[in-house]
Amino acid sequence: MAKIISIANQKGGVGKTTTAVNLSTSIAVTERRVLLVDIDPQANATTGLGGKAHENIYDVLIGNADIEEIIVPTEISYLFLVPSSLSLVGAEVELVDMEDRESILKSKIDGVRGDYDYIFIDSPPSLGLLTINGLVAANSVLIPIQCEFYAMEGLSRLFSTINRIRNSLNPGLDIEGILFTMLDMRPLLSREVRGEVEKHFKDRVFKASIPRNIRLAEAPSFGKPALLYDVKSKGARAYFELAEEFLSRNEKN
Amino acid sequence: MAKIISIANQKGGVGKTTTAVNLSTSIAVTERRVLLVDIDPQANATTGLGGKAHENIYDVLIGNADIEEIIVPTEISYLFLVPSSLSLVGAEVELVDMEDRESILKSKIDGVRGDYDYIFIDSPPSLGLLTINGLVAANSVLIPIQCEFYAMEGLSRLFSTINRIRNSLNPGLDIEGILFTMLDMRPLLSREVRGEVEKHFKDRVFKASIPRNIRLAEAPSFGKPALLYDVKSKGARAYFELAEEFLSRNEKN
Ligand SMILES: Nc1ncnc2c1ncn2[C@@H]1O[C@H](COP(=O)(O)OP(=O)(O)OP(=O)(O)O)[C@@H](O)[C@H]1O
Ligand SMILES: Nc1ncnc2c1ncn2[C@@H]1O[C@H](COP(=O)(O)OP(=O)(O)OP(=O)(O)O)[C@@H](O)[C@H]1O
Ligand SMILES: [Mg+2]
Ligand SMILES: [Mg+2]
Repeated sequence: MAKIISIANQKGGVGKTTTAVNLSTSIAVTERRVLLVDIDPQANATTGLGGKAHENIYDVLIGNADIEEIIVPTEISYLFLVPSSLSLVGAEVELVDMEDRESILKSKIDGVRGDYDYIFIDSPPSLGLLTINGLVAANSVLIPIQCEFYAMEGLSRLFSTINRIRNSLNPGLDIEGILFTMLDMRPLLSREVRGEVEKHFKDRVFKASIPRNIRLAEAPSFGKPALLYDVKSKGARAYFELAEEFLSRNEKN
Repeated sequence: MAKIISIANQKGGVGKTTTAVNLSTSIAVTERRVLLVDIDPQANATTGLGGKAHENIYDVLIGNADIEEIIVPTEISYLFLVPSSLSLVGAEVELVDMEDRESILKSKIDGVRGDYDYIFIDSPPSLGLLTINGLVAANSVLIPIQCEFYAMEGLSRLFSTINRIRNSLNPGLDIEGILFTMLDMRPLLSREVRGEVEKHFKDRVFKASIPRNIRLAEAPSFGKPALLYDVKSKGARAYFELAEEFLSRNEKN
């Protein structure tokens, strides 16, 4: 039975997609079966893995198709992808009138949980219906954060949304961890924000953090995760360390 | 009659808010009357100018109040603010069933156009109903972009949305310009992306560009634009140069 992890933060540009692509790859290379579900209409995780945005996830959500039919392989043997669709923007409006509109994705994903060890969901930069569907379907949520003021501001709203979902549709929703991304420890602002977050969230902060590293920004233009684009890069190594920490937390028993 | 400029790009974290706050400030210090309307539920532009998120814009959009009643002054004498509201997230769902749902903001803003020289609108990172309301109300759209792959990917979708709006509700919607933000010209990727954008968009790209500068990220934690926080900083100077170029394009007659 796969564990399902939503990667979410409504603040834009904090490294959700970069984390989704590189963490799922780093786990797949250890020969665990991984599925990445891209529910962001921007379809960045889809192109970051060399895939093509396809109408299908839209059809699945509004009920015309099953999720098995739209899963595609990637260049990494144990990693599979549910590609996003540009018409997902319209889906938010259409889902509104559907029954159980917040748990549609959950009912679709449950059908394939048996085929994977881990399922990651990349979310758009919003707390709208698509992100909520991801949080309702998930066992836990991984929160990438930049050490900057605006990114900090949004955290309390993200946590109140998580608590709302925990108290209603998904009582088992856990915090997988808070991940510092694009970390540059030189500016005082970064050190201050990092200190605040560690004080407040204690052991829910991953020990691994991701440095700012240009190879992570270059890799998507080749449709490859950093591990395939430049395995020696600081960025690829940081995500591999994150994968090791993630696996040791989830497979310790 | 004010010119209305929407600042939009569905890609997250490209500097929409930083541009909205610092460009509007740089114009206001030249004693032109400026209004900044924050329609992003994150309310970053509101706090970046030292304001407080307030329920009111929500009441204005669903019809219970007038925009004049919710305009607040800022620390900068000629700059005024329409604060955002956290419940705007819910507004996208409520606006869906309203008549003329895409031009509600326009009808509200038209009432105050006579009081200002320029009105800027900060948008959320999406192409949903809030951003569309901003594009329908605007005379032109200013597009901040980072020189990175994912940011480039979204441009064609942004332009197809702009064209759709131009062909329906707002035939006069113009491109104010494309602005390079967080620009670091060292990586090859940045130079390649910049070259592509300049080749494709030619004179619609601002000559001014904004370098990556930590003072721009620090200023919001003090609720101040960079011009007030550190007027000598590269970031503040770059936005002042942008303001000069913006004004020379708009007031040449
Ligand atoms: N550690 C890093 N070092 C350098 N660049 C990075 C790093 N992580 C992400 N980036 C780049 O920063 C930009 C933002 O990252 P990304 O797109 O992953 O964020 P996101 O949270 O998914 O954005 P959105 O909110 O639009 O979905 C991208 O261009 C990406 O390539
Ligand atoms: N030129 C710059 N140099 C350094 N940091 C910057 C610069 N411009 C913006 N930032 C920082 O980068 C982050 C993203 O910028 P900002 O929040 O303005 O983008 P946005 O497009 O409004 O994001 P969102 O999509 O979430 O609305 C912020 O933390 C901001 O302080
Ligand atoms: Mg993303
Ligand atoms: Mg913003």
